[in-house]
Amino acid sequence: HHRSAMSPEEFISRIMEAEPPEIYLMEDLKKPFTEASMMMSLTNLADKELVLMISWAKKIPGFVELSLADQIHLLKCCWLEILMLGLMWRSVDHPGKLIFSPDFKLNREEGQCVEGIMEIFDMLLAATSRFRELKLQREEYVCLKAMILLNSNLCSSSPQTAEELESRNKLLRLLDSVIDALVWQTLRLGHLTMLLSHIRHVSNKGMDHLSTMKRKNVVLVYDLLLEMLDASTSSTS
Amino acid sequence: TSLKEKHKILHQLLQNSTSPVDLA
Repeated sequence: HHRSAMSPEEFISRIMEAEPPEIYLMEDLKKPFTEASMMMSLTNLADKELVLMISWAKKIPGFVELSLADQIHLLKCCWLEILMLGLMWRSVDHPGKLIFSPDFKLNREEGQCVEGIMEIFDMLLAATSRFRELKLQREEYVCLKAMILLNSNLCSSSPQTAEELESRNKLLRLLDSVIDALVWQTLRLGHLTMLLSHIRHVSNKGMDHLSTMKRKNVVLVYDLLLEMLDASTSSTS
Repeated sequence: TSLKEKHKILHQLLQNSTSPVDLA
């Protein structure tokens, strides 16, 4: 496959422009939280963010040129990683706190009311402090998000038809563009990409936790979040 | 079609040009 015509600088400015607007929970939070009230706030916010994530993906150069099947598979595989990376970026300057949104900030102790969530909070806080240590830059953050999106389905199925093969080649060229945008600092690129496996790990933990909360009827999951949760858990099982 | 059926909302949003803020 040959390289995309866009320069790394152009590619970065395009994905910077694609960033979704800041989103608010807009609920009057009653504290202390209960298991149900915290899970409801988390899922309400996630559902709003998912809608904006899809329009973000469509603004990533070349994404809409991929086959519809690839667009769907990529998003259903990476949605929680993208949400979590966004959370880490918002929290990077707030040690010990998780900034889900400007009106919904939690510290790890507040997670005590939800069974099994503190371990996930700790993993999120650990990855966030690593980004803080690395002094993660906005350009690097948007590149990592694009990388997670484009890389999320690369190893799960080999193309069968000509259309799938063409879409896969486009995908590989897009990944080249993202790597090109970061390759001038190879050491840093290495450290940043090493964090991707941690993000995937905490995302898998989060997916299992959300499925358990849904199965136990602790929280109602519906609309787009339900569709993405079912899509993701059915493809992994 | 089974892909579209299974991912109805996602498919609609991918095909849709409505501004995301309205949808959110």
